[in-house]
Amino acid sequence: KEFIIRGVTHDDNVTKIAILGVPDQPGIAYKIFSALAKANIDVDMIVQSIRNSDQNVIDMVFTVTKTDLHQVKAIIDDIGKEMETLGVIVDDNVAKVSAVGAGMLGNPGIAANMFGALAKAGINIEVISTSEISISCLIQADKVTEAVNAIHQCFFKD
Amino acid sequence: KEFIIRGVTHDDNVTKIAILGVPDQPGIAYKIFSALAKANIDVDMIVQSIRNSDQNVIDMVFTVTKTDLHQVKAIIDDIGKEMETLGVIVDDNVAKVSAVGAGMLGNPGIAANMFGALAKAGINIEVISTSEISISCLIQADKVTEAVNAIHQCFFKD
Ligand SMILES: C[C@@H](O)[C@H](N)C(=O)O
Ligand SMILES: C[C@@H](O)[C@H](N)C(=O)O
Repeated sequence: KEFIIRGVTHDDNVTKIAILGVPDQPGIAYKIFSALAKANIDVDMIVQSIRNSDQNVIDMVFTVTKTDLHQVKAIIDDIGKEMETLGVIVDDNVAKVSAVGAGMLGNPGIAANMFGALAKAGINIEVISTSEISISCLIQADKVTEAVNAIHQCFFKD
Repeated sequence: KEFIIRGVTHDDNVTKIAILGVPDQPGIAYKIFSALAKANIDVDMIVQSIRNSDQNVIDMVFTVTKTDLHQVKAIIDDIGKEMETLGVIVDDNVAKVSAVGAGMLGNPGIAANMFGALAKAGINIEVISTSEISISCLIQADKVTEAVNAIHQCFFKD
């Protein structure tokens, strides 16, 4: 299957929020994101990886705009207390960079190439989320231009 | 912005692989996924959330087909030893369910609704990965039909 990478996009109006140690049981994701939806907060990435402890808790990571940060923090602090989580991390020193295309699946080298481009530029990948049409990474905010150039170079050899 | 959810998809030919405690430094994601690409392994989801420890390590989670599992395990076990990771988890008791549409961003309620549908069906969400056009969840394998029906019901009220 032919993979067509259409472009490299970026977004620097991003804040990463991590709720540490939410109960890993049905209803929790709903609770968190319905509270944000109720406040009309746009959520971009949502990333939940695996339970990393013997207790039934898991970290929930998502991104919102820098403008919504204040309001989000208030909502999440409340939820965090109610769920007795291990804490909340707010990191606005991030930017999102994505390789966008079609038919990502069936082309194992695409993600490797994108990660390789960032590695070559010495840029650490902090969060990864993928879909059939995109590979998105959160990186340090001030590296975003470098990152876009590196990935673009890798796929389009300008 | 109008969100159009086009459908609910699922995939039960899925195995979840987690490499626990990989070094969180440039070049690591490249190393893992170029090794898989070299062996022509198709990787579907890649999910990396946040560092969950004071040491500079992080968990890398991805999915491959059940058919590739054997070969993937061999590759990842080698990489794991070389990187001195904390271990590898292989879980083939999972299936993937996705809500697919357009313009996900700008519609905070969509993810909440999907998570709510799963919660109402008592289905635990194990992994989450999103993009502008899709919200994907890994759930227990034998819940996939129930999950698809629940999400479909929620969005299409059949
Ligand atoms: C953590 C959260 O995703 C939980 N497992 C749920 O199903 O809602
Ligand atoms: C863990 C992995 O993503 C690492 N941070 C890298 O940049 O390759």
